[in-house]
Parts: sequence; structure tokens; C-alpha cells
Amino acid sequence: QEKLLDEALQVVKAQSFQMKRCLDKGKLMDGLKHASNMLSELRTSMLSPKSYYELYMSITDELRHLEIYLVDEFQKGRKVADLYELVQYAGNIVPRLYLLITVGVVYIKANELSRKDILKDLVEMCRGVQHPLRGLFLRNYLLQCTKNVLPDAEEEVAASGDPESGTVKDSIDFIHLNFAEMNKLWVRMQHQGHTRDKDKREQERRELRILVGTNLVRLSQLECVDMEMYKRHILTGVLEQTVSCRDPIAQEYLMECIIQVFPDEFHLQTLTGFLKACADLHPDVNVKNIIIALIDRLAQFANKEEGVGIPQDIQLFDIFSQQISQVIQNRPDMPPEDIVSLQVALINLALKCYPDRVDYVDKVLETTEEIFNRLNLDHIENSSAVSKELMRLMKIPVDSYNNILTVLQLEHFGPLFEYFDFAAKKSMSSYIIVNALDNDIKIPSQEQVDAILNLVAPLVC
Amino acid sequence: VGATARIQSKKQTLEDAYSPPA
Amino acid sequence: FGQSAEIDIILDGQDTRKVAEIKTEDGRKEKHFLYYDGESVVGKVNVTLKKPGTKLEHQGIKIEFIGQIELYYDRGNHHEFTSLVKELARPGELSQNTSYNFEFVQVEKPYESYTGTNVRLRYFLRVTIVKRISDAVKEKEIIVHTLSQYPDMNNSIKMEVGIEDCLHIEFEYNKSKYHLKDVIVGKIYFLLVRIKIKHMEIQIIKRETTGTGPNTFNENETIAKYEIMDGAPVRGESIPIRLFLSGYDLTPTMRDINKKFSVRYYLNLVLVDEEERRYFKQQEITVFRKAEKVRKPIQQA
Repeated sequence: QEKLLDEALQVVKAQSFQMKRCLDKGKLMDGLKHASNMLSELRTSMLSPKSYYELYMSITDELRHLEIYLVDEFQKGRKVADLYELVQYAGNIVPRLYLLITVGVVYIKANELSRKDILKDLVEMCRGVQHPLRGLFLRNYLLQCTKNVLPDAEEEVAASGDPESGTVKDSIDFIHLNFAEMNKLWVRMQHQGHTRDKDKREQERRELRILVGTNLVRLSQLECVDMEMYKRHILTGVLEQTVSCRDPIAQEYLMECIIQVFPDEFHLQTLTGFLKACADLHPDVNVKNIIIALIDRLAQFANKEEGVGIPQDIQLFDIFSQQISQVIQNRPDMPPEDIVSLQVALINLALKCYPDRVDYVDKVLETTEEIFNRLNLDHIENSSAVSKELMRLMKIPVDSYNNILTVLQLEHFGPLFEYFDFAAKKSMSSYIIVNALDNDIKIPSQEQVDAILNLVAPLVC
Repeated sequence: VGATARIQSKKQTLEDAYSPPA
Repeated sequence: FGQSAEIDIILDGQDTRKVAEIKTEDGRKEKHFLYYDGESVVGKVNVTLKKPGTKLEHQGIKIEFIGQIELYYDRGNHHEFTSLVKELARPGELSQNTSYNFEFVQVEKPYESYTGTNVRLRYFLRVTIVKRISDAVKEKEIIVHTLSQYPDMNNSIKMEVGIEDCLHIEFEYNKSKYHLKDVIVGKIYFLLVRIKIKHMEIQIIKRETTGTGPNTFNENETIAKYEIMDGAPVRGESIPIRLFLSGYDLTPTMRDINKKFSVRYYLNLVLVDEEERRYFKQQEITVFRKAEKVRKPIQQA
């Protein structure tokens, strides 16, 4: 790989030098010829994704000279007629499309043709590269080049005479199409090559995920996108691609990407749709992490000092509670410890967003108990993952209330205790007692004393 | 106009788009 | 052997007349003045005596306008499809440099000048000073372009082709007749893909057919190789085609020129799989030369 990459970089060095020399002399056609020779190195099938990425970075760095030169020429009025057509004469499609993108962006900056048309043309013409690795990098180049030229206005702003400068909706369509094509290529990578290289290929695919994710970043950078637009034109399409691709690596990454790149206000308004999609994900996807990531973000959002908190009209807890049940229902083979982890996330949400709603905490415990019932998990081993997770769950209200009397209000706290084995009960009981002692809690009534002693009976027996 | 002329392509179904190569 | 004369053929309006290029047999390019069918060919012939003061006897001076087809494998025979002659001077003698005007009115030039692999079609003027021992001859070639104004009915080409259970595509080209500077806009739609395609290209093939019946020669030349897909699509994929003809050295389609030869163009769709096997589908298109929109300069008020 090093040798191949080095040879390719040598060609890049030589051709880019020639290209710049020709451009300095104003010999554009010769410059384009050298640029095309340089870009032909990206036609290789011999490089690993990592090496290809290095080659790509080196070449696109050099291409920036060409773009700057052309922008400068156009600004000086030295427009090269039909340049957008001329670069399409290149016989090989990879160099041709890199040049087309470069020139297309110059045309947009120079208002030479309708921005909307050019963007649509570029994203459509890239279909010609169906090779996953080469297609991913080509389309990534398209995203990089168009970063600052995407229309981002509600209505067509006839920006300096450009008849169709396009609106933010055009940008959304542009990025969405590019995203769909990139995701398609990225998913298709898994079917390439031999099954024996499955792990290596998966690793390579993970290394490439940011290329696909950049589409979502671009969408999040559109200023003009309001809630309505996000809901109708962005999230729906992204979730549709994510669920339909039925590829665990892609789904896991994209769902987490959505959570990371879009603002929490948007998540609050689109919870049901997002969580429904979680329920439809591939069985191998670790949905738990996705939902927990979302809950944690929203819990933080709710507690932000300057934040507005959770709007009254959004029954955050109920939505999550229902949707998580749906997810668990859809995934009969979800490990019990994962189910409990989801309840842990939920209980954190309840305590962070609705600290005074003890009933929410109790609801989580109740749901957990129902699920354990349904799974007839009678006695769980102390050393088991599910026991550890359940202990984590049970400690949360103890730690957050720091008041055993409040814990006693949780009707389903006690019954859940029964699922522990003796060792676990013992450690849980001592945990509760220590907490009560540390917090100097007075037990005012007889029945509360009974309730506590019942709870910690294992310490005695 | 010729420089960006294209024939409208049929939309590929999601099923086809993500199905493994035959 | 006595006096000899320099012959020059000067065409009217040379400074405004367009010039065109044409390949010579050895692949070089020559420029000649450009004429269209029906245009008159007017000019003058200058005969310059090399040795002043010496007379030049001749049996007459004539100018011919000739359109001829030369088949390379049959060198001797020049098939003249146009042959006009005008007498410039009766037999006599020349004692000084002399000019003769000539005019071939609204000459029919039915075919386009063409230099091919096995055949050449050219037009030229030939001045002959007939002399007892050896005639003085001078030729001047002109280039003829044939213009076509095809009716708007120029329907697209759309067809499904395939190899059973292996590869099934629908290809579409936006027209069936393209002018020389046109752009071919099309798409390839994949209905079934059960081969490992490595890439796909579209070629422009020029087929020159000479001769008739049993001794017909076909000469194929691949004028363009234009990659339109890199990698392998799956079912439902649409691959765009946009091929600019300006980038290539094409001639108009020529069908059955004087029953001697034809030049036809084909779009050859070629798919190559991982084992370098090639699957292709040819489709004839008509290439024509469109009259360029000459914007008349606005008459000064």
C-alpha cells in the first residue's frame, strides 16, 4: 500500500506542478489536462480506504489552486466560455466529475449559470460512479466544494441576477439525494470482496462513516431550516433511508449522528417519529445506546440553566416510556440487561426532567417488573449482567432522593427486590440503610419502620 | 442548456437501492 | 522546352469566404475554401509566362469543375459525379500574362467532401493549357459541406435489451439525429444485473462501407470512448449519459454516395465485467451538419 500510494503521490506532485505552471502562464487548457492526469490517480482500485483517503486529500488540495485560479479569472471578466461543457470532454468519468464539480462551483460563485441547475446537475451526474469507495469520495468532494454556496433562503433571492438561485428546499433536496446515494454506496461495500475479509471490510466501512455523516452535518448547517421544515423535509427522508438500508453499521451510526448534529429542540418535537424508527431498526443494532444517547441529551437539555427546559405540551416521559416499550416488544431477543439499561435511562430522564414526579419513577419500576414477569425471570444471579443492571436501576432513586421515605413511596421498589438473589439483596439492603444513615433520615411512623425492615430483611435473615 | 441536459431518471426504489447485488 | 506558364486560380471573395479543413490521405490537414451545394463557383485564372518576351503556343485553355470519388483499392478509376467544363481560350498563342474570368453558375455539389480510410470524395477546379507535348495543368481543391435541416420530428431512441438471466437494461438517447456540435443526452436503466460489471462506456463508431455486392469493404473506426459508469450498479439504477460531439472529429452520415460508399455512425454501448468480458449494444444514429446560425450584422441605420 505504501509503495502504491507513494507512486500515486509522485504523479500528483508532478502533474500538480505542471498544472500550476500552466495556470501561471494562463494556459488553462493545458492546466486542465494536467489536472485530469492528476485526478486519474483516483481511478485506482489498488488502494485501501485509508491510503485512498490520503491520495484524495492530496489531490483535492491541489485542485483548490485550480478553483482559486478560475474564480479569479472569472472575477477579472476573463470568463472561459463553455468551460462547464469543456471539462465534460474528459474520457474518464472520475477525473471528469471532479473537474465538473470544481468548475460547477466556480460557475455558481460567478453566477454564470443558475445555481439551482448546477447543483442538481452535479449531484445527478455523480451517479456515473457506482464504485463504492470512489463514489463516496467523489460525493464527499461535492459536499466539501458546495459547503458555502448552497442556497439557504426561504424564497428565491434573485441574488445578483441569478435567475434561479434556489431556496433552502433545493439545498435540502440536493443534500438528501447525495446522502441517499452515499449511504447506498456505503452499505453496498459490505457485499464486496470475499466473506473471509468480512471483519476487515467492516472496519474499513467504519472508517468511512464520517463521509456519509457529513451530509447530515450539512443539513444541520442550513440556517433557514425551521422545525416544520426539519420535520417534514429532513428527518422523514433521513429516517426512511436509515431504516430501509437494513444495515446495522449504517443504522447505528446514522441514528446517533442525527442525535448529535441536530438541535435538541428539534428532537423534542420529533420524538415519536425517531423512536418509531428505532423500533424498526435491524435486530443487530444496539438500539439501547441510541435511545440512551437521546435521553441523556434531552435530560441535559432540560437541566440547562439558561435553557427553556422541556415545553409543557411535550409529555416527554410518556412518549419515551411508550416508545421504549414498543422497541422492547419489537425486539424479543433484546438481552434483559439491555432492557434494564433502557429503564435506567428512562428513570434518569424522569428524575432530571420531572424531579418531583415520583410516580414516573415508580412507573419505570412497574414496567420493569412487568417485563421481568413476562420474561419470567424469577431468580437472577448476582453476578449476571441483568442483576448488575437492575442494581444500577434500583440505586438511582436511592441516590437521587437521598431519602428512604421517598423511596418507600415507590410501590414497585419492593417487588423488584424479589428478583435479586440473596447476595444481591444483601448488598442492596445495606446500600439503602447506609444511605438513610448518611442522610440522617428520621423514620416518623411505625408502618414506615416495618416497611424498611421488611425491605432489608435479608440483612437479618 | 446542453451542458446540464439530462433525461429524467426513474426513481430507484429503496428496496432495490439497498438490496445486495444479485 | 520553350516557354512555360504559371497558372493561378483565384476564387472570387476569397477574403470573406470561409475556409474549412479536411484530412489528407496521409493524415495531415489541409485548408481550402468552403462552398455549399448550389453556390456558383466564380473566379479568374491568371496565366503568367515564365520567360517574358517568348510566345506560348497552345491548343486551347479550359477550366473544369470536377467532383470525383476515388476508391483507394481501385486507384485508376476516378468516378466523376460532377464534371463541368468551360473554354477560356481558343487555340492560339500567348505573348503576355493573361487573366481569364470563369463562372460556374449555381453548381450542384450533391455530396460533402470526405477523406476516409478507403475512399475520398473531393471537388476541384482544373485548368488545362493544352499543348503539343505536355499540357500545363493546375488544380485547386475546394471543400463542400452539405447542410441538413432535419424536420423537428427527431424522436428519441429507447430500447430494452438484455441477455437472459444475466443483464437486462433499457437504454435511451434523446434523439436519433444529431448535428455535429450536438450533445447526446441519454440514460441507461438497469432492470437486471447478474454480472459483475467493472465499468461501462459509450463509443462512437464510424463505419465506412465501400464497394457493392460481394466485394463490400467495411472499415470501422472508434472515434470516441467515453466512460459513463465506473463500478457496478444494482437493479433500478439509472446512469446518465451526456456526450458532447463537438469534442470529436465527425463528418455527417453519408448514405450510398453515388452508389460508391457510405459513412454511418453508431453509438456502441459497452459494458465490461470483472473478467474483462464485454457486453455491447450498437445503435445507429444519423449525424448531420446544421447550418450555423450566422447572425447578420445589423445594418447600420
